[in-house]
Amino acid sequence: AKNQKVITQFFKNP
Amino acid sequence: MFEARLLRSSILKKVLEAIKDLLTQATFDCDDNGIQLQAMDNSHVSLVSLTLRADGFDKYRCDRNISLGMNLSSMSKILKCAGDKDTVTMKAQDNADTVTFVFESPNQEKVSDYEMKLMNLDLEHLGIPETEYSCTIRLSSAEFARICRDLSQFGESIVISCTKEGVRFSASGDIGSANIALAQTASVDKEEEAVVIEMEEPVTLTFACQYLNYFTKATSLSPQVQLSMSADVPLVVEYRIPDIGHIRYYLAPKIDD
Repeated sequence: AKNQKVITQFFKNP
Repeated sequence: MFEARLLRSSILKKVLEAIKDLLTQATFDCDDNGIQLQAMDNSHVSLVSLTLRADGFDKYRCDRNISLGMNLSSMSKILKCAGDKDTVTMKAQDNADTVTFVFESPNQEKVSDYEMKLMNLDLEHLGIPETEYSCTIRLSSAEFARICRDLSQFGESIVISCTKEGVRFSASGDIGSANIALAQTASVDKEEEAVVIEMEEPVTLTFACQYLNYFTKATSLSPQVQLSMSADVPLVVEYRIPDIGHIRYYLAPKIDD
């Protein structure tokens, strides 16, 4: 779950 | 009208091989500059970003921006019908619900066309932030694939540790542990076999083997691969596709709960 958080935070909607 | 023609179908075949384990469907966004694909994998752990520049095609025409939602397993079935030396042309009308692939043999004696239904996919608008990385490592893509394959036998994760002396790949599990250290090369005969490290500060991160192995399906697209790492941000694994573009994979590091 934490992995997903890292990736979604990084690619947050522009 | 959208039309993109490649002299060799093998590039498109290899691109598809490089993404189809991660994505079941994807949108190819086409505009004047070329074709872009950006999608999270099915389990939302990695992101695939593909760029094929218009100038890399033998012929490229895109009158209006168009998004082609494709089922990749269907697309893969169609591309298997093309010979490696065949020319491939992708075509779609504006607002079309199908895309057509035309394959032509080198002597033009055989011409095949395959029409595929397009899909309406929910577009996920993602932004890839400009990032300064603490370490970038360039090495032979075949060597990287070999390392990922070899270390996968030992555990589910690979630790990548980069210092200015070199890069170390490690894995451990039930049968024992394995370490592969690559030193930065002083001089090489073949540039693609060099190990080149640029480092601001040392970084150690852990990644899922399974995903690294999926990424290495792009090995045949490029003789070299570049890994970019910083603490707490996704790893970038980049394969430059000669004369036309690149494919980049982003993978979140494993974090201890």
